[in-house]
Amino acid sequence: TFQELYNRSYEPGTNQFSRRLKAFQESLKRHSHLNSFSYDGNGSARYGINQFSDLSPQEFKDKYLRSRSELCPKYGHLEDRSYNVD
Amino acid sequence: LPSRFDWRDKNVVTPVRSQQTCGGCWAFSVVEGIETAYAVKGNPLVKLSVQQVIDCSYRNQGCNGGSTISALYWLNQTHVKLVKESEYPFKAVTGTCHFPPSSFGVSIKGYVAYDFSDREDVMMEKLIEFGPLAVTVDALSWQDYLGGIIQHHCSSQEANHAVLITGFDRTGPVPYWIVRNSWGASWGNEGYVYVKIGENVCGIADTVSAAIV
Repeated sequence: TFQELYNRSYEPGTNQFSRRLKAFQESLKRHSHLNSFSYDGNGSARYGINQFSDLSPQEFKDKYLRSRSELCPKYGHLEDRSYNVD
Repeated sequence: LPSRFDWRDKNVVTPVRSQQTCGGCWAFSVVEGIETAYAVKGNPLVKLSVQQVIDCSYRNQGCNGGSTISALYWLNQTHVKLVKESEYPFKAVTGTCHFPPSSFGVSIKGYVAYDFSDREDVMMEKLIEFGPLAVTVDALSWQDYLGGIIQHHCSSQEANHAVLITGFDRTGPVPYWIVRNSWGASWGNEGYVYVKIGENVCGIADTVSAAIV
């Protein structure tokens, strides 16, 4: 169902199928853990199967999480005086 | 401050995009912020070229990664005019920087960049004053996100993803930021994710920036 829903075509019996199946099964375990922190009534996040469920966390990080952060000055009341404008 | 505010309600936010397998989230958040800042000034809402920033922002690594602050620094230093997306379309791979002949372009006059951790109240004011805010977050657990308000499972000071805050909502028991992502409209809440306000969840207030158009 996942393959159909997200337009994947992994041939059963191949290495790729095994890898993706393992990543998918790990995702299901992860969802259980993540959802155990959710409480009814306060709008907590829900976690489950989506288009990334056949990726391992490392693969997901390598593909999609490529931003680096930079240190910025802490905001203070006087900061508004120094907009970086010509 | 209003209890709820979202730049989408003013019709100045372009539709959610997909970065596909290109690690150019940093460029998406910056360009999408400029699109809205430009429209807020009374101009038409125009889709600007993310690919132009991916290809040309030399202090970054294109689809291999980059930073919102570096991109804004580059835009501010060079006064490059961002062309329309239709003239410099997204290819999902880093390409050669080029300058299509175009009479239209949007450049920035400056930018602001601050750490608002422990000052998310002020950050809400700045969202209204400047327009959408480009932020970096720890989004590792977002791989599995379906909807609702993120309150756990991520860290501050470990940012790895850039997104754009378009609004906030404080009408319910848990106040939250309304955050635009670049993983397509089928992810999360029609492409958006909600992050709890007030505890610097996922480091959302650590690196906050906005372009001035």
